[in-house]
Amino acid sequence: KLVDSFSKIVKGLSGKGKISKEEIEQTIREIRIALLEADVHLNVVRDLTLKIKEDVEKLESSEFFTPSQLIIRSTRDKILEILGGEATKLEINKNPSIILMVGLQGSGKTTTTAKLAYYFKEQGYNPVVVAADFNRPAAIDQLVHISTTNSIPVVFDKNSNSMNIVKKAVEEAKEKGYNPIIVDTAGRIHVDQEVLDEIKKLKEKFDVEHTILVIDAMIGQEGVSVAQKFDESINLSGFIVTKMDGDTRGGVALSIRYITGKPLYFIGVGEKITDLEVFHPDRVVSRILG
Amino acid sequence: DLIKGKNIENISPDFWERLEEKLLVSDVGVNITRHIISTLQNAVKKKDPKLIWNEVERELVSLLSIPYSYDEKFFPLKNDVKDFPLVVMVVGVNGTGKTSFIAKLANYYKEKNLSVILGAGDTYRAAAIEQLTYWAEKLSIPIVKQNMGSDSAAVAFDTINSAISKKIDVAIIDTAGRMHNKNNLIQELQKVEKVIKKHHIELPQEKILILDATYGQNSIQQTKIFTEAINITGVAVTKMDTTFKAGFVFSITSSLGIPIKFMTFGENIDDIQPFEPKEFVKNLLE
Ligand SMILES: Nc1nc2c(ncn2[C@@H]2O[C@H](COP(=O)(O)OP(=O)(O)OP(=O)(O)O)[C@@H](O)[C@H]2O)c(=O)[nH]1
Ligand SMILES: Nc1nc2c(ncn2[C@@H]2O[C@H](COP(=O)(O)OP(=O)(O)OP(=O)(O)O)[C@@H](O)[C@H]2O)c(=O)[nH]1
Ligand SMILES: [Mg+2]
Ligand SMILES: [Mg+2]
Repeated sequence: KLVDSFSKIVKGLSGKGKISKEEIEQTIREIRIALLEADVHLNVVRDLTLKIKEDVEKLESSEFFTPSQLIIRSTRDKILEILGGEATKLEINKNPSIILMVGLQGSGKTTTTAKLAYYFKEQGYNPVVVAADFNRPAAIDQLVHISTTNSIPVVFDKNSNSMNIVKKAVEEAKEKGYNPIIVDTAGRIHVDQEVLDEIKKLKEKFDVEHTILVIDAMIGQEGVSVAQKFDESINLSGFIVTKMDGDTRGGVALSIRYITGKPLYFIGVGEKITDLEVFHPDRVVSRILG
Repeated sequence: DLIKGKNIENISPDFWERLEEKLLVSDVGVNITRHIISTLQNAVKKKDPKLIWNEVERELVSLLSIPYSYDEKFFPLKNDVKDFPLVVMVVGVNGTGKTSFIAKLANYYKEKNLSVILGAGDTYRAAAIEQLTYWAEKLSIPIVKQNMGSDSAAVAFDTINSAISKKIDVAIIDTAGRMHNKNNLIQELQKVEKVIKKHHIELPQEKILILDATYGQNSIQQTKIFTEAINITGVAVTKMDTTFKAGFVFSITSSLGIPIKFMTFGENIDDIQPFEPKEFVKNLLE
């Protein structure tokens, strides 16, 4: 676990006072391995360890800190900085605000659509969810079930298509005062331009305020490419990382923040409707570093 | 452009760096990557540098080639329990593609003219039963199901009952997705297996763990925990069309000794293949 390996590095260093150039190199190497094993992207690991090394080399002769303390603090600070320091609130400014939920197959979009509606309901809004996945068997049944069980209004029609159902939802929202409109879409791969175009067309036709990429915390090195391709193609507002209740270190959170600079709004921490937490960078640093 | 290493007289140090990078970004993981590089560096010392590329491929293929027994009828799976259907239990963490895999596996056996029955053992998630029922109807094969919230083990037991009485060749049991670090959920899986064993101690013959090809190093921990709990007999890697990498498979085979038996490459019913190490390595190194 990154938590185990990082604390091993820290134990090896703390209280050592001044350390040699070789020890610095060795420590940086161990940090590199720990981050890779946490599924942080290779390019991010490279940039990060380079920056930490520069930090340490500049201040090696400081009388206030030992190189060991600097390495540890520098790593923590850099990761926290990348993750965004503080939580970023998902702001709703339009009325009705349309939020598109997109992502790879099985990442947790349908579940998160309902969770996000529940979150807004608790915040005093009047959300509605839209079943716009016409591809996966029983996808519409799934969203309808979760929504009605939790008294969240849902717009659905098994014989429609994504354009028409969103149109219907917007009309209903204006009529009944729903806000926001959260749209569940079909899982799609980042390397298929044709399916990405479906989202593009929705954004051309409707006034979409937020496009959120739902991404699985367990994703490996491909996570960066997924975030980049989705962002380049359809312009994302930010991310939600799901399944953080597993024991994966979730290095993807760091990678996608570093590469795109876009906010990480929430994390999913379970299958219940209430299992959505606002993303707090400091908590995830601890997870990545211990 | 790693092909540049194919026919060079002297191997540049840059070649090893680039191979290492290629392996790491394919989720092969730090330890296995190191092992592969050092093994190859030793092998290359003794041989003609011109053959290095074949050496790389050969080493990677050998790491993936776990010998396992199968029978022709059910290849790559095996039914060594006479007078019983082949019972396949499908498990894994949430959203990896278990239910979809079952549909593909059912069709795979159907195309071999075998009879198949499905067990809707995910009695927990919204519309899980509806999702599997859709596939049963599409494939015109029987399905055993109860209401959402019913006992998963009971559904599994009933499915095998039906398979036995109707003389069906293959019974495939779906289970709910679960995080491997949730003890109560892992125990539930052990209970399902225990109940299945009431039919015959050697059932289920196959316990297939579904791993998502896009996942990173956590797949190894998943495999460890699921194997400790119910002794996984094989892995199916899904969503290969999303990434083509799935480098963690090297750890699954060489460190954990569990064979990869299937891969799926898309959402169509026929996007399933028995695992072919040479094909996989060729694509990985592309
Ligand atoms: N443990 C856990 N499970 C989750 C979380 N979010 C979603 N899931 C589960 O992950 C599985 C997939 O979730 P879905 O909401 O169906 O995913 P999806 O992205 O809509 O899938 P497709 O529509 O097929 O692309 C389900 O079993 C969910 O219950 C989470 O934060 N933690
Ligand atoms: N592109 C692609 N998508 C796949 C593949 N296999 C499954 N999927 C998709 O992944 C999503 C999740 O598949 P499911 O079969 O519902 O996964 P599951 O493991 O049963 O999910 P839970 O029961 O909720 O844990 C669906 O949208 C599938 O169509 C594959 O090989 N390629
Ligand atoms: Mg969905
Ligand atoms: Mg399922």
